Amino acid sequence: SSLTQVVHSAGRRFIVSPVPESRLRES
Amino acid sequence: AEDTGVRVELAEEDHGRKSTIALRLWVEDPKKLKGKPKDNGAIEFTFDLEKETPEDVAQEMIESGFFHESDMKIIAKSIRDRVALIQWRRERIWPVLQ
Repeated sequence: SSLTQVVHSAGRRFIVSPVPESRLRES
Repeated sequence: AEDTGVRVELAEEDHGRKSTIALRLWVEDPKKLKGKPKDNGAIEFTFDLEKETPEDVAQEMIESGFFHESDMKIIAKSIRDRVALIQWRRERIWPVLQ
């Protein structure tokens, strides 16, 4: 899986996934 | 809302019933940040509209290494703008539930 999970010491979960190309702004 | 270069969107449909919502945040324009973001991913997290503040989440993202501390304000503002929009929509669409 390409998901990464980071749990902060306060307990909040951050789940990181790739941003689809279509959602990234072209520079 | 001002273009902060950081995009925050709902990660699930909002039915206006729960105080906790799932949000997804990603960097659209890294040039608007002072520090370099950790990677190019979308960060999904939950946010309690009644108990938490955007500054709380921004601080935790910085402590978790996603962003440099100099970008605290821009991250908090991006979350605050989206949360304000969600609350405005809730009051407009589901006023009875409020």
